[in-house]
Amino acid sequence: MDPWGPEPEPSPGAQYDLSRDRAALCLAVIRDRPGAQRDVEALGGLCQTLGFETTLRTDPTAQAFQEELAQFQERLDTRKSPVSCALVALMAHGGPQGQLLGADGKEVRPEALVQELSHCRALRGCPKIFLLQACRGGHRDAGMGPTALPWFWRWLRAPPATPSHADVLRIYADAQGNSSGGFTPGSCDQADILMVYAAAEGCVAY
Amino acid sequence: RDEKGSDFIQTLVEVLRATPEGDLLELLTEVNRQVCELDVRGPDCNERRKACLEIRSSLRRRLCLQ
Repeated sequence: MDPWGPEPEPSPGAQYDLSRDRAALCLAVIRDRPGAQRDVEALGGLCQTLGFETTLRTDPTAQAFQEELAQFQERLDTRKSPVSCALVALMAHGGPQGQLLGADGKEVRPEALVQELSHCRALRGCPKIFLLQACRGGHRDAGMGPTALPWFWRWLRAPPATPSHADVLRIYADAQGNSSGGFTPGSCDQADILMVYAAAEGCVAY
Repeated sequence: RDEKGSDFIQTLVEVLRATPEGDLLELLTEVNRQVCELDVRGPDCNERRKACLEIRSSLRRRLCLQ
């Protein structure tokens, strides 16, 4: 398949073709984060097992978070062999509004980092996985009283205890593809992104 | 997160290593189930707390990493 050519519209039930190269970027603040090194090692080992070429940078500053993402995108766009999947792991302390805190204590918005990669031509139509291990605020879920509980905790207490797939997922529709603006479904920058936060919005990640 | 690493990353790695051929969204649901079952204690409190992942997807196809 020509990586720069028109992207075929996915058929229902289709699966991403991951037969080409895979690339991963792991940016982890490990300073003053006990156990973070264990996460880096575990995730690095998994990426290797799954065939990802992994770039690791520890203790990036807030600016370095953005620079590393930009360089990662540039490398993907200029490499000879196309990639079929990208994984980005961002691990740091989090600010009260969901910011990531670099090793210098300065803030960077994770959404800005995601945007950086959503414009990557080499990844057009390819899955882009983001793992965010960071606090998203200071709320600690104590799970009190079923009527006053956050929605996710009510799931846990109500039988059956397992939240359904549909409950957990917040599906962001392909707005461009659903609009009547004349775009093809494959032209949306926001498609093919999977973001996994370690905590719900506003909450502490453990 | 404690000296063994974070609940999210460690559970994720464990689940994906056990079933790498599975649909990633389904595997993440399983990761979330396991994380939600954990009782955690923050560094500055003795009360048990809960955590829950948030998964956002605009994937258009099944995603299987192996």
